[in-house]
Order: sequence, then structure tokens, then C-alpha cells
Amino acid sequence: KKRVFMEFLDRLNSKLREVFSKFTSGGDAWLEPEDKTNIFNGGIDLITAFPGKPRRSLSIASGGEKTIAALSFVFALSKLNPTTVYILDEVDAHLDPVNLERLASALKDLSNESQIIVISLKDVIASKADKIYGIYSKGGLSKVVAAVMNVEAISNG
Amino acid sequence: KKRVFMEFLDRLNSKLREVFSKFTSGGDAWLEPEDKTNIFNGGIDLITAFPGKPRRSLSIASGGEKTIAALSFVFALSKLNPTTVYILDEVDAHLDPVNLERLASALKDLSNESQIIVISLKDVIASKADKIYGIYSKGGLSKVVAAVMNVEAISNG
Amino acid sequence: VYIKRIEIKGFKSFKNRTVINLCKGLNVITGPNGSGKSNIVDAIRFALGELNPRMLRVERFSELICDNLDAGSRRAYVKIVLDNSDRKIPIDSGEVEIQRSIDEKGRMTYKINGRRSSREAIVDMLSVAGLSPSAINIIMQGAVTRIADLTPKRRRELLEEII
Amino acid sequence: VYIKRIEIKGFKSFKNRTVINLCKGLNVITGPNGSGKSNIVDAIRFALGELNPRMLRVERFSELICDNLDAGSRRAYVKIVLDNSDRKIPIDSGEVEIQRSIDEKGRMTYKINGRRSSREAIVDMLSVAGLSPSAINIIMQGAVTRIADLTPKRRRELLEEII
Ligand SMILES: Nc1ncnc2c1ncn2[C@@H]1O[C@H](COP(=O)(O)OP(=O)(O)OP(=O)(O)O)[C@@H](O)[C@H]1O
Ligand SMILES: Nc1ncnc2c1ncn2[C@@H]1O[C@H](COP(=O)(O)OP(=O)(O)OP(=O)(O)O)[C@@H](O)[C@H]1O
Ligand SMILES: [Mg+2]
Ligand SMILES: [Mg+2]
Repeated sequence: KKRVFMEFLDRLNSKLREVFSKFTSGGDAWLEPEDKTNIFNGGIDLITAFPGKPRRSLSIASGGEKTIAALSFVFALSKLNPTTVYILDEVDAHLDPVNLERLASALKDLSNESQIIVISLKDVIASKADKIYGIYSKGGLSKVVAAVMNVEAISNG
Repeated sequence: KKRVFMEFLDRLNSKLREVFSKFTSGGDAWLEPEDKTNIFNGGIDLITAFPGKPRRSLSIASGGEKTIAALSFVFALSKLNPTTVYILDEVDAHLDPVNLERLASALKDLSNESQIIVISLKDVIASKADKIYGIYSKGGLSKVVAAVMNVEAISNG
Repeated sequence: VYIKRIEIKGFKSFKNRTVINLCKGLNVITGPNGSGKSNIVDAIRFALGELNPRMLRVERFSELICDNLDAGSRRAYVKIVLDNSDRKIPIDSGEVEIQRSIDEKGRMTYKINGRRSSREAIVDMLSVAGLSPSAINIIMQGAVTRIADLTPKRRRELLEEII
Repeated sequence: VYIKRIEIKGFKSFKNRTVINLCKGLNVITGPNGSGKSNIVDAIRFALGELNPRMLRVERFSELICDNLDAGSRRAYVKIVLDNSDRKIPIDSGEVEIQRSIDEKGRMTYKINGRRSSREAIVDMLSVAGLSPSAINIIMQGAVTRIADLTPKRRRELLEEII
């Protein structure tokens, strides 16, 4: 059991380093068991080293940095287990323009393996969509208009 | 004591209605004691009715709607007690373009009475500033550049 | 397995029957504050079998029903049609439709391909496809930084569940 | 009363002495993620007498010291210069300077206009001016919706404190 977990952790770590490094243009991130001799004795830390900065606890990271670390973790997990659906509601709220662009690329990349449903107010994210849904309120009730952006990617929409 | 509180609540309610109605272009909001006969017996509800919608509990309101209600509450309080400093860190994260514009006007208005320090990633907000501070990271350390936007408003910056 | 379409009726701000056809790739939902975007996420979680009404931002499930409905029509349902061409779901049909309904008294019914079923049957079926209302792949508004703030112990438990 | 300038040295990502001159009206701080914007807010709260390190996003006050400093220079201070031309603060000077410092061992010192003082003296003085680290007029990143989510009881207590 311990070996299965260690193997999984190794594979996840290599994906996490890859995703985080790409997201931050050179940063490093990895998962570290608190107790290396017996994993189940302690928890698992998420260590991040943003570019130009030393490794630090995520608890003192900024809102945008935490968002990037959290999404890298989720995306890395998806690369190990790709055939699933992702539903992300305004996860980009605290990202600056550079990080928004990187998130948009990461989502585009992820959407080749998984179905992604993103709620976003950012043009940068909407511009990468295969299909966009505009929700608006009329008389207090929700209405939907949909527009297909990328015709080849749509098989049923 | 009860009379002092009731008077305060009345004055606050008139400011809250004013601020919220302006922020939402026609919405209504007010504070309602849970126990009208003895205020201190219960709490005080914040009731909101967004335009085109009936009065509803704030708990089912959207992220943007809660932000508007919260800021209206804070700004209304400031109108009763104006000579103070406001420090707002990315309170605009979940606002759509229309609400961002309204927040920018509300901040401009509030800044005539109070000093306001806002952290924001939104151009709409920065465009209303009397002074802008750009923070950037060099070698992992923070640096500041400042630019005065509105010369008459600056007496010491 | 992916969601081909969602049908929402009487649920929160979706008073009238609304059909949303999704594509296999990147779907982006946008619109003004308060228009109903997060309500769509609540609808999906509801249909996937969410047990905790607070995860749907209400105190009781009956509060999910559109408050604009007249007496006598106070019912809500959400239908999710899943593409099953890879047969990951152990049902021999290219599409699997799950539906969850609730009425004014809070009574809930579940259906698979139109036939009455149970929440357990739906949850079992969906777990094969990696779809669960409480999985890490559904991130609610404002919740993303909480993943970064997980305690080391919670993080290990989360990973153990995934394996 | 308003903040004329802030001086930060050795505090979080502000290793070297940084002076920020503020204006009386609308000041907007912007910049990339992780650049240090919220650290400025932490610095202000620290100088105003914050008692709970978690409100400054650290477990212990000593973690506020810039981790890039060499041994022997591991100290941090934040100085706030307040405009007092309206004499709201009961000190006969047009400017009032408050400073809070911390060293590696966690020892903290407070100064008013350069003279050693106590946290209590500073907090009393500031409350007259409506400046308190935990007041509703300081809204931290991600915290604004919590004001909308206050329980009715908490909201009444908050209003009672304000009167
Ligand atoms: N039971 C209900 N009946 C009718 N309307 C409801 C019900 N529950 C919630 N609503 C309405 O739905 C709206 C909230 O929708 P939602 O949270 O989906 O908004 P949103 O588009 O995500 O907005 P934001 O961009 O601000 O997050 C609110 O205006 C609320 O009043
Ligand atoms: N004690 C410390 N020594 C040095 N650097 C620190 C210390 N504490 C925090 N930092 C750094 O400060 C940075 C966070 O700064 P801050 O929270 O002010 O960012 P921000 O500009 O508000 O970003 P965002 O827009 O993402 O919210 C982090 O990169 C963190 O590593
Ligand atoms: Mg929403
Ligand atoms: Mg910040």
C-alpha cells in the first residue's frame, strides 16, 4: 500500500513540476511527505518556489500565487487521470494579465484530454473557448445564448 | 441606549438605501432587526432587493451581488462617520464591467471625505486614482514606483 | 465520458425549461453579476447527487426551487445527459441521462434514462466515470485558494482517496 | 487624520527601506501577483497594533521579518506618519509618527514621535482618529463577501461597537 502511494506521489510530482514550471515560467513545486520514513504518519506539504524567490510556505504566498499553486496541483492530478470533467467557477478572479494568459493556455491544453466548463468574466479566457455561453437576466430570470467559436472542436454542440 | 441605537439605525438605513440604489441603479437595501420590539434580543438582517428581483436573503446572492451589498454597507457607515481611512484589498475581484464602473464612481465620491487606499488589478479603478503606485518584484524584493495623476488633489504626495 | 447537455427547470433563477448543449472541449460561461452562472454549477452538482445543501449555497434543498413559481408548480429538476460512447458507464447506451427532482415538500426523486432509481445507484455509476459532486475537479467560486491552504494531513487524505 | 507616508524596512518582501508617500484622496496600488501589494496592507495593520499574527497571514510575528536578511540584520520596522492638522489626535504636532519594530527573538517595540511608548498608548491615540487594525474599514484580500455573510447577531454587535 505504501509502495503504491509512493509511486503515485512520484508520478504526480513529475507532473506537478512540469505544470507549475510552465505556469510560472521557471518556478518549481513539489509534494513532500512530512514523515519520509512512514508517509501515513504525517501529512503531505505542498512546497513552492516561485521564480526569483526561495522555497517558501504557501501560507505566506499571495492570492495570485496560491491560485497558481492550487490550479497546478489540480491540473497535475488530471494529467494522471485525464478522462474527466472539470468545472471551474471564477478561479481566475485574482490573477494578473500575465497569469491570465498562462491560465488560458493551460486550460486550452487540458481541454484536449478533458471536458472543461469554466465560468469567467475575463476576455482572455473566453477567447480560448471552443464554445461560449452568455447568461443574462431578464425579469429576474436567467436566459442563455450560446455561440460556437471553434467549429472543428464541436461534435455535438 | 435603545433609542440611541434606533436613531443610528434609521440614519444608517437612509444612507444604505441611497448608496445601494446608486450602486445598483434602482435596487433597494435595508437593515431590519430580527426582533422589532427589543432590538438587543436578536440580530440585524441585511435585506437586499436587486433591480428586477424580489427581496431575498443575501446568502443565496451571487459573489458579485454580495460584494456590492458588503461595500454599500461599509460606504453607508462611512457617510455617517466620514473622517477616516479606508484600505481595500482587491474587493473588486468578482465584479463585472458595469459594477466595476459603479465601484470606481463610488470610490471617487468617497475619497472627497476620506482617504482611500485601494489595491486593484483593474484599469477602471486605477483610472480614477489621484495617485497610483506600481509595485513590482526585483530579485524577489518589492520595489515601488509612484505616479501622481491628479495634481490638484495632491497636497503632499 | 463528458456532459453533452444540461436541462434545468424551476431551479433557482432558471424558472423556465432551459437546455444547454455543451461541447467536448473548452466551454466558457460568462455574463453579468447575478445572471445565473454559478446557479448552473449548483444545478450540475445537484444532479450529480450533492448531499449537503450548503454546497449549493442554500440551507435546505427546498430553497433550490425558483421562488418565482406559482403555488402548484413549485418543483425543480435538473437533467444531465452524459456521452457514454466509451462505455465507461456500465450501461449499454451511447447516452446516459440522469435526473434529480425536488418538490415543495422536499421530496426528491432520481431517474436514470427515465426510470426511477436511487441516489446510490447514480453515485456508483458516476464514480466509474470520475464524476462526483464533491471531487476536487469542481471548484466553486471563491474556493480555489482553499486548495492551496489545505493542511498537510488533509492533502494526504485527499490523495489517498484519489488512488 | 490621514496617512501621509509609510516607511517599511525588513518587513516581508520589503528588505530595503521603502518610503511610500500617500495622498489625501484616492490612492490605487497595482502590480503583478506576488509583487508585495498585500504586504503593504499587512505593514499598515502591523503598525496600527494588530495583535493576531494570522491577520497578517503569518503564524508568528517573527515570520514578518524578511527572510532574505543576513544573520545580525534580522529586524523589521514599519513607520506610519499621520497628518494631524485637525488635531484629532491629542498631541500638539501637525504630524504624528508611530513606529513598531520586531527583532529575531520576537521582541517588539513601539514608538510615538521617536519616543518609546506602548501598544496601548498607540491604540488609544488611534481610536480617536478612527484607525484600528481590526475595524471594518480595512478589508483584506478575499474578505469582502464575509461582510455580506455576517450573521444577524454579529452584525448587531458590530454596529453596537461603532456607536
Ligand atoms: N430559489 C431561487 N429562486 C429565484 N432566484 C434565485 C433563487 N436562488 C438564487 N436566485 C438568484 O440567482 C442569482 C444568483 O445567481 P448566480 O449565483 O448564478 O450569479 P452569477 O451569475 O454566478 O453571478 P456572479 O458573477 O456575481 O458570481 C441571485 O440574483 C439570486 O437572487
Ligand atoms: N517574510 C518574508 N520574507 C520575504 N518575502 C516574503 C515574506 N513573507 C512573504 N513574502 C513574499 O511576499 C510575496 C507576497 O506578497 P503579497 O501578498 O503582497 O503579493 P500581492 O502583490 O498582494 O499579490 P496578489 O496580486 O497575488 O495578491 C510572496 O511572494 C511571498 O513569498
Ligand atoms: Mg457566480
Ligand atoms: Mg494581494
